[in-house]
Amino acid sequence: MAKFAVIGLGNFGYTITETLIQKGAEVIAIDIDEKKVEEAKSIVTDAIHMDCTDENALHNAGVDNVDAVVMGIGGNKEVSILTVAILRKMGVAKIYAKVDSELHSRILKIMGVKRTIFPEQYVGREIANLLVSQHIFNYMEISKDHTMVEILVPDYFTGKSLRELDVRNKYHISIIAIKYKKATVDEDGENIVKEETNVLPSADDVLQKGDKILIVGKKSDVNQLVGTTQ
Amino acid sequence: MAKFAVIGLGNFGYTITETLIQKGAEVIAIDIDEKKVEEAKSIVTDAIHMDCTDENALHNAGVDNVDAVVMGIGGNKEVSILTVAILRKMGVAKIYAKVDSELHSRILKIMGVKRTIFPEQYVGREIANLLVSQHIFNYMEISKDHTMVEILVPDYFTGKSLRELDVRNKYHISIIAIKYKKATVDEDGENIVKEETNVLPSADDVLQKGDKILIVGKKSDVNQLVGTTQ
Ligand SMILES: Nc1ncnc2c1ncn2[C@@H]1O[C@H](COP(=O)(O)OP(=O)(O)OP(=O)(O)O)[C@@H](O)[C@H]1O
Ligand SMILES: Nc1ncnc2c1ncn2[C@@H]1O[C@H](COP(=O)(O)OP(=O)(O)OP(=O)(O)O)[C@@H](O)[C@H]1O
Repeated sequence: MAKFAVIGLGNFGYTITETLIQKGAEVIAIDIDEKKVEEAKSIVTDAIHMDCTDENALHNAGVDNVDAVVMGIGGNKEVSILTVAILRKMGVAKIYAKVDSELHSRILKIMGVKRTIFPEQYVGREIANLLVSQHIFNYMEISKDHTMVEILVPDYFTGKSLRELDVRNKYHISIIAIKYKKATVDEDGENIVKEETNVLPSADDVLQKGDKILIVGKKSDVNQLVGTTQ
Repeated sequence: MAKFAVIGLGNFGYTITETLIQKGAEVIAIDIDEKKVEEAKSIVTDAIHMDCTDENALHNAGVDNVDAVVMGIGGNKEVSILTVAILRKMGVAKIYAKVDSELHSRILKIMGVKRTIFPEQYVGREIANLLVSQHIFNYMEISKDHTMVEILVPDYFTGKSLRELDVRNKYHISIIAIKYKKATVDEDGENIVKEETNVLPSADDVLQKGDKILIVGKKSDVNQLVGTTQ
C-alpha cells in the first residue's frame, strides 16, 4: 500500500492529499496551521499539527518511513529549503517539492529533490499556448519538440475519412482521438447532446463539422497545421 | 496580430506574458507593484503601473480593445472579482482568470469569465496520479473518462513489434508515441545518449527495454494495463 507524507496543506498540498486518498494511498498530512490540520482530518486519518522544520517531530510522525514526501510549501522558501535539508539528512530518498521560482527549483534540485513543481509556470505556458491559437482547446507538451493539441476539425477535413485524409503522410501528424457530439436522452428523459471521445479511431471514421480532434506531432508540424486552420 | 492584456504579474501572469510575447502576440502588462512593472518592461513594450480596479485607468490602457484579458490575481479574491465585474461592464467578452478556490471559480464563471484556471489543483491532481503509479512519467486527462499516460515499456512488451502486441484489440488502448534512447555525439565530440520521440509509430516498430510509450485509452483500460505493470 503506497504511503506518502504531504507537508504543507495549501491548495497544492491539499489537492495532492485528497487525490492520493481517492486513489487508495495512505497519507500523513502535516501543517503548522491548526485550521488546515482540522480541515485535513475530514479526509485523512493521519493529520498532524507540527512545524516541519522540527526534526524530532518529523521522525515521530513517521516521515522517514514513507515511499515519498511531497513538499507543498511554495511561498516560504526558507522553510521549504530547510525542511528538504532535514529530510535528506534523515535519509528520505524521494522528495517532490512545489517551488515558486526558477532559483528555488535549482536549489532544491541540487539538494537531491526528485522533481520540482512550479504550477503557475507550467499552467501559465499551457494557457498562453491556448490563447494564441484560439482554435486550440487543449495543449500538452509530450517532449521538448513534440506536442499534443485538441482542435476543432478544420473545414477542409470535414466529411472526409481518416483514410482519405492520410494525415500521417500529408502532414506528419497523427490523429489519436476524435471528440464528437452524440444526441442522447438523460435520466429525466430530456433530449441532450453529450460529448463522446473515440480513442481508437479507425481509418473509416469520418470527421464531421463540430468534432474535435486530438493530434500529435513535432511542434513545427502541429503549428503548421494549426496555423493554417485559423 | 493577437493582442492581450495581462492583469497581475505574479508567477502565472508573468509566465503568460512571457510566453505570449515569445509566440508573437502583443501584450499590455498591468500591475499595481512598480517593481513588477519594471521587471515586465524588459520583455514587454506596454507595461503599465496602475490599480486594475480603476475603470478609467483600464480604459486608458486600452484594455477594452484586446482579444482577451488574462487575470493573474489569484491571491486577492476581492480585487479579482471587482476587476472582472468592471471588465464585463466595459464589454470585455473573453476573460481568463486564475483562481485559488472552487468558490472563486464558481463566482467568476457566473460572471461570464470564459475559463477559470486553478494551477495548484490542476497540477496537484496530475502529480498525485504520477505518485501512485510510480511507473507513470506523464499524465494527462483527455476527457473525463479518458487519459494519456507515459510509462516505461512493460517487461512483457519488450522485444515485440506493435503489430505483434496488437494493443488496440488486446487492451483497448493505443500507443501514440515511443520515446527511445539514441547514442549520438554532442558538439564537443563526447559520446552521449539522447532521448528521441517517435510520434508516428509504425506496426513494425519494436519496443525495447528502457523505452517509454505514450498510451491513450479509457481510464479503466489504461489503469488496468498500468496496474499490471507495477
Ligand atoms: N514550518 C511549517 N511547518 C508546517 N507547515 C507549514 C510551515 N510553514 C508553512 N506551512 C504550511 O504550508 C502551507 C502552504 O504554505 P504557502 O501557502 O506558503 O504555500 P503555497 O505554495 O503558496 O501554497 P498553495 O499550494 O496554496 O499555492 C500552509 O498551509 C502553511 O500553514
Ligand atoms: N489592484 C491591483 N491592480 C493591479 N495589480 C494588482 C492589484 N492587486 C494585486 N495586483 C498584482 O497582482 C499580482 C499577483 O497577485 P497575487 O500574488 O496575489 O496573486 P497570485 O495568484 O498568488 O500570483 P502567482 O501567479 O504568483 O501565484 C501581484 O504582482 C500584485 O502586485
